[in-house]
Amino acid sequence: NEEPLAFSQYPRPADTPQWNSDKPRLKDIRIMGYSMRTVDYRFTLWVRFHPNNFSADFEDVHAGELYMMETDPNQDYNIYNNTSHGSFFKKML
Amino acid sequence: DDKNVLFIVVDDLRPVLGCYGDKLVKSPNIDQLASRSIVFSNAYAQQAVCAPSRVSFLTGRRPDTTRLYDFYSYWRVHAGNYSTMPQYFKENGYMTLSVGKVFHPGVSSNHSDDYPYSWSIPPFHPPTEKYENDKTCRGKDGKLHANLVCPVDVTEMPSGTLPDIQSTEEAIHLLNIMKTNKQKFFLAVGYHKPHIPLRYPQEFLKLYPLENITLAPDPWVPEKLPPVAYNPWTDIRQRDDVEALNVSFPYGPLPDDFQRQIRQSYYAAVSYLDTQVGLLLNALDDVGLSDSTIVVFTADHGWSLGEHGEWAKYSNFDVATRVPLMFYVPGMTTSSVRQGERVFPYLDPFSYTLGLVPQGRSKKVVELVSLFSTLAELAGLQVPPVCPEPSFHVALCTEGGSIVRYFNVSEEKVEKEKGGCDDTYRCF
Repeated sequence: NEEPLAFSQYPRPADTPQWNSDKPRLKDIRIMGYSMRTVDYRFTLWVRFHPNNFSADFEDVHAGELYMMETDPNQDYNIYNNTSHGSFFKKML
Repeated sequence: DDKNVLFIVVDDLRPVLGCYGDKLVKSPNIDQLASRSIVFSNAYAQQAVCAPSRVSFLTGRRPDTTRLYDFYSYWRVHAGNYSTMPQYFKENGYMTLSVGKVFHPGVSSNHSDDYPYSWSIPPFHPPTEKYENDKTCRGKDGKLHANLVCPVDVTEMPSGTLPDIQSTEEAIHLLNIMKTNKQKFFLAVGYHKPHIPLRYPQEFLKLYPLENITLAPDPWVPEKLPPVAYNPWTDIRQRDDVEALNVSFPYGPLPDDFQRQIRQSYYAAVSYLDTQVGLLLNALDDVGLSDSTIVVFTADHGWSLGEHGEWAKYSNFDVATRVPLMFYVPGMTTSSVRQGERVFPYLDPFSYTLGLVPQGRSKKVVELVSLFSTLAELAGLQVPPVCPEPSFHVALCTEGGSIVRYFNVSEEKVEKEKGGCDDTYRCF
């Protein structure tokens, strides 16, 4: 009875917002945000992405997000940096 | 037993619907569909932007397999010759028809909505679609602008109508033809609203007086949100009314009053969409096909209404990725319908107030990428196999398992849902 997971992803051209952040063209994508969610949490890793071979480098993590739905249903309080998230990382991989 | 399929997909619709518990919205017709359907509370798109999401759920493949993250490649050329859901139904003897926005137009669907692979006849696009981003919004200065907030007098619009009204008319026309020809069909209807511009018949504003509209509960940019995760809502900044506000980039914010006007118009657009869906489902009753047609209602992704200081979609937040998803399956989600019995009588959002409870609700976390296999199973077709990894060379397979196993059709199920059963299938 593995807990169902939903994955989504979103590309970015850079680590900070810029004019083409919302809709980067493939050739300009440098980071991909991969999200894994259950009814209890959303865990997102923003990792280096290589558009020339469509590969994501999960050893080059640019940022992370972790929201616990029971205490933060609106996903306002990112606790990624103050929790050990290794198990989430492993699960995502 | 050869059920037809009516597949309704809405552009940028987050679950602000009565059947999802929203207290403000007036969406009686979609709520009525929900009262006859299994409703999924936790359904998510694989990428919160039009073309990548649509190609993903129509091919049953994730973005990393379609390799479409923007708008500028066609999967059959760029990734693999993947079958699509409508193509599969077509190859199984269905007449497949596309009305409005089902595939995203342009390169990503080969400038043809993947016709002739996916569809039996050339897809229909409402002629007034081409005015969508024209200066048709009358401003306070009495001039016409290309605004974000755009309530209109429909009689003043080009051809005196709007794209989704034309789509509904064409879909009803096709339903009549299918009925007359006794043709088994897969009809996909793609509605444009509430995608921006928020252009809708101005009378729907009356449903949402501005004094009743609040800001998002969390309109600020979260302190620990990584800058890379933030989307700077560039698309709405390019609309005339937003541009005139001279809002700073990237974090804004928009003026509070304008935020409330956007939220007001989004809700008004949802109620306008609800009337179109209501007219379409009422027509299904009229032609006597409600007892033999599966109806799916969903969206390509959600939309931020000011939460986290964000607008539009383009992020991984739940408000941008969570979508409505419900299935009406005659004889399964409702008891069989008597000949001639009306299942979806049209309900006027200006006068209808009764709350309706979904027939069944599942809290299971599910994905749009499962639509292909789920609809194949519901229609009694062979369910495509699970894709190997990688699957670029495999034409027919899916990366999303069927979610029919989460359907539970008995009243008990609804009770158990309320009783906090976290696994309806097991409880049933």
